Formats: sequence, C-alpha cells, structure tokens
Amino acid sequence: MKIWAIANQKGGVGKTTTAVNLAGHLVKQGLRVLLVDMDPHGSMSAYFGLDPDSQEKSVYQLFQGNGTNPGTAATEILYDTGIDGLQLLPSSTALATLDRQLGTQEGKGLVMVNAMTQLEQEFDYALLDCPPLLGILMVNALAACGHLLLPVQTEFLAIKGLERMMRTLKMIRRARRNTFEYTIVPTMFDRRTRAALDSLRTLREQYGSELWESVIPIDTKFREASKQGLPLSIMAPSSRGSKAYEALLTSLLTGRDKA
Amino acid sequence: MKIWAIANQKGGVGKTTTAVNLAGHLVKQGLRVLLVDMDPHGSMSAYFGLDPDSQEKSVYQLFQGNGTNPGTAATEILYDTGIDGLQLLPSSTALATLDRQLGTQEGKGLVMVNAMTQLEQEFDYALLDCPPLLGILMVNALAACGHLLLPVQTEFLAIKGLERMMRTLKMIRRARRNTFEYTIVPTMFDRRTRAALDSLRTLREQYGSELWESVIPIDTKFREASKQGLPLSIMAPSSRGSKAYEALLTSLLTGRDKA
Ligand SMILES: Nc1ncnc2c1ncn2[C@@H]1O[C@H](COP(=O)(O)OP(=O)(O)OP(=O)(O)O)[C@@H](O)[C@H]1O
Ligand SMILES: Nc1ncnc2c1ncn2[C@@H]1O[C@H](COP(=O)(O)OP(=O)(O)OP(=O)(O)O)[C@@H](O)[C@H]1O
Ligand SMILES: [Mg+2]
Ligand SMILES: [Mg+2]
Repeated sequence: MKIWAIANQKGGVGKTTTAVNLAGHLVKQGLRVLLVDMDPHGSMSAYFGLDPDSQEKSVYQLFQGNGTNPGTAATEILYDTGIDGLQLLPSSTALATLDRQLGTQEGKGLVMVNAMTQLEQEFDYALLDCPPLLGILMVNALAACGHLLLPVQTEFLAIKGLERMMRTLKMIRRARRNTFEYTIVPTMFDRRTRAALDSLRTLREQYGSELWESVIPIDTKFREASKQGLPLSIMAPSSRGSKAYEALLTSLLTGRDKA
Repeated sequence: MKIWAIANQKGGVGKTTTAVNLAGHLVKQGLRVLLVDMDPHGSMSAYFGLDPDSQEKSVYQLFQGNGTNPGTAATEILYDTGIDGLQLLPSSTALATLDRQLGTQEGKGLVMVNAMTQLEQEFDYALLDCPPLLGILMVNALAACGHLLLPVQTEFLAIKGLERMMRTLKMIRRARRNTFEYTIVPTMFDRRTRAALDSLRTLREQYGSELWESVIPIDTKFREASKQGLPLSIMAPSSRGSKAYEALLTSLLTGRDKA
C-alpha cells in the first residue's frame, strides 16, 4: 500500500478537494483506495454524508490506546462510501481535543503508522487529508506517508506561507529516519488574473522540479460535486477540474513526480 | 474599546480578509484599531510584512505568564503597521504548540480578556483573527469578544460546517456568563453560479436576521492587496470588495447587526 499525505497549514487551499478527486481517479482504474479524514472539522466526512459531531467510530478511536490496551483496530472504523473500491476512516470533532489531551505524552507520533500497517493488505493507496494546523495529527500523517502533496493557491501570501511550511518540513524530515518525497500542486488557478500568472512564475523559479508541471484550474463544478458527495471523476469526468486531477495522477504514477 | 472576533473552523473562508478590510474602513473614519493575529500560520502578520517564524514579540508571549510571573504586557508586543491608526499584535508559529503545552492547565481561557483590558484605553476597536481550529486560541477569542463575525462561503459543505460551528458556539455561550452577539457574513459570493444562489437562499432560510443582509462578492483585487500589504479601503477604495466591506461595517455600526 502506498501512503500519500495531503497537507498545508494554510486553510482553504484545496487539500480535501485534492484527496477526494485523486481517490476518484484511482478507483476508476480499479484500485482499492482508503481515504483518511484527519481534520477535526471533518469536511471530507461531511462530503460523504457523515456528521463529525456524532461520529462514534472515527480516527479519534485510534489515538485512545495506551501501553496495555491497544485501542480500536483500524478495520473496525472503516466506512463504506458506496463508491466501488473507496472506503473512508472518518473524522470526529473530538479530534480537536487530541493536542490538549496528549500534551507531551511520548509515542503518540506513530499511531497512524501502526493503523496503516494494520490495513496495508486491504488497499493499494491510502490518502491522508490533514487539518490546517501543525499539530499531533499532521505530525502523524507525515510520519506515515511515503509521498506528500502540498496544494498551494497561486497568490502572493500563499507562497509566503509555503516558504514557512517548507522550513517546518525540513525539520520533520530530518527527525525521521526514512524520509518522504513531495510534490507542490498549484490549485484554484485563474488564468485571467495577472497575480496568478506572476505567482505561478515565482513558484516555478523557487521550486523547479518539486512543483508539478501543470495546474488545477478554478472550476465551479467542484462545489457542485461536494453537494452530491461524488468525486468529479464520477460526476463530471470531462470537466476541466476532473481532467486536471487525472493529469496530476498520471504524473504521480508514472512521470517525473513518481510517488 | 469594542472587541470583535472573526472565526470559523473551516479554512480559507475569508477570516483574515474580513478582519483586515473592516480595520481598513474603521481607520478611515479616524478610529484607533488593534488587529490581533491569533493564527499560528500568521497570514495576517505576513500580510503586513512580518515573518511568524522569527517573530520574537507576539501573542505567544501573552500566554507565557503564570501565577507569580504576569507574562509580557500586551503594550510591549504592539507592532505599528505604518497605516495611520492601525496597530497589530503579531502571531508566531510557536502558537501552534500552545494546546499541547497548556494541556489541561486551568485558567488559560482568560489570557486574551486580560490582554484586552490592558489595552482598552488605547484603541476604539480590537479585531481578533482566529485560526481554523477549535482550540485554546479560539476559546480565548470567544471569551474576550463582544461580537463574533462568522465568514461563510456560499456553498453546500460550508453550510454544513456552519451548522457544526453553531452547535459548538451554543456550548461556549452557555459556559460564559456574559454572552456575545454574532453576525454570519456570506463571503466569496459568485453570482454567476447556481450553487451560490441556492446556498444563499438556504442560509437566509436557516439563519434569518443572524445573517448579514448583503454579501461580500468575489473580487480578485483582494489578492493584489495582500501583496501590497494594504487593506482594499486604501489600495482600491472604489472596488466591489472594498465597497462591500464598507457596507458591512455600516451595518455593524448602525443597523440591524449593531455590534
Ligand atoms: N480548483 C478549484 N476550483 C474551484 N473551487 C475549488 C477548487 N478547489 C477547491 N475548491 C473549493 O474551495 C473550497 C476549499 O477547498 P477545500 O475544502 O478542499 O480546501 P482545504 O484546504 O481542504 O480546506 P481546510 O483548510 O478547511 O481543510 C471548497 O469550497 C472547494 O469546493
Ligand atoms: N471576496 C473575496 N474574493 C476573492 N478572493 C478572496 C475573497 N476573500 C478572500 N479571498 C482570498 O481567498 C484566500 C483565503 O482568504 P483568507 O486567507 O482571508 O481566509 P481565512 O479564512 O483567513 O483562511 P485561514 O483558514 O487559513 O485562516 C486569500 O487568498 C484571499 O485573498
Ligand atoms: Mg480540508
Ligand atoms: Mg486567516
């Protein structure tokens, strides 16, 4: 099983949209895919019709084990999305209390590594959707992943935010023995505005081959898809947005960004 | 001094943009305004040219006091934005560690209340920009504010997220003796898409007078303004975005949503 994390401390850049739509294209190729919602706000779980406020079986249970009691097994919290080949480990709003609860307790950085090991025979890909904060959940996702995807909006402040994120990543990668590769993905690209074109050029200059060679364009169909609870690859496969994520997936599976 | 908090657990809905642009219009009326960046990712501080990774004087210092040692005084961390009448209490990435550090320590819920009391003679308005997470920082902002602004994107999942946010707010308002009023502000409204029109109608049906009667439209000038480090009221006062925030401010100061 390959494990991809999707993270950025900046809010609203398209993390959940990226995870759901890449998963949508992976299952179209007949692959078995696990989506993991690690955001206490639970937009991905809401996307599939769940309510994170009342979700009894969630990623939160995975963190409740301790030395003697192993905690809930990941297989017990799997939720079937109804889409062939696509399962979900849902979020719960209780995840927002983890940082306070776990405080400086050791050893909570490997909960997701253990959970993914339990499921590695069941799936071909696992996509971990992170909350917009550097806390215990993102640290767990970065410890478990083999490849990191960084959605970034093509605008000035987002590029400044990415610089900060990269500094944090260097620290985390150094602390891990086996490290992960990463791909920066420009999202919500509006080719009509000068600011977007300038920002894309700046990103290309600064990050070179770490940046995916294309972009995800603005497409209002993403919002409609979230209402239907379907990835765009199923709801509108010939839309601009769907084709862009298909191209991203191809480049992650075969090309320069091989993940 | 009136204290307004701007919060929503969903990322990227326009919290920072709302805080900066309301402040921009307040100072145009000759009022003295304090912006407070409580987001560890520090987009507001970056907007004014600061780097949250290397910010020695920040909101983080306010939380370092304990029983015997009062911590840094808020007046010592004030930063002058260079815009007449507008000062900033900057963010630091160290804020991301607060939840883990403070864990279940009592009494850390009133740090912002105390800091605002120290500054209440210096300013007419204080605008607290929250991170996209229900943690110690948002709890502090909600304890200190007299009025809460909730930016919400006009789309399906954002409305579901607002329902969860409102449930959380009911809990927090019940725990506080003196409560706060709130106004829901539709942001990034794109009148060309059907999904936005439908969502706005749903919001109006669900929230009635708790929803501001107008909307903040999509305006690409917001992105340009963030590059210049200026509110739109200064950079492009006759733009759609600037006029919309001016109308919101008028309704908060005088009309139905009086804050
Ligand atoms: N390429 C795109 N074109 C248009 N809208 C988009 C695009 N990508 C995402 N969106 C919309 O932007 C909003 C934010 O996207 P999303 O929720 O995926 O971001 P996020 O980074 O996961 O946010 P959070 O920080 O809250 O987790 C959603 O309403 C989504 O439908
Ligand atoms: N009305 C608008 N029209 C167009 N772009 C907008 C509008 N409001 C905000 N934006 C842009 O959308 C992005 C997100 O806005 P902003 O950073 O203010 O959201 P936020 O809720 O503060 O995000 P976070 O959850 O990370 O704190 C920014 O690039 C901003 O310039
Ligand atoms: Mg998300
Ligand atoms: Mg913000």
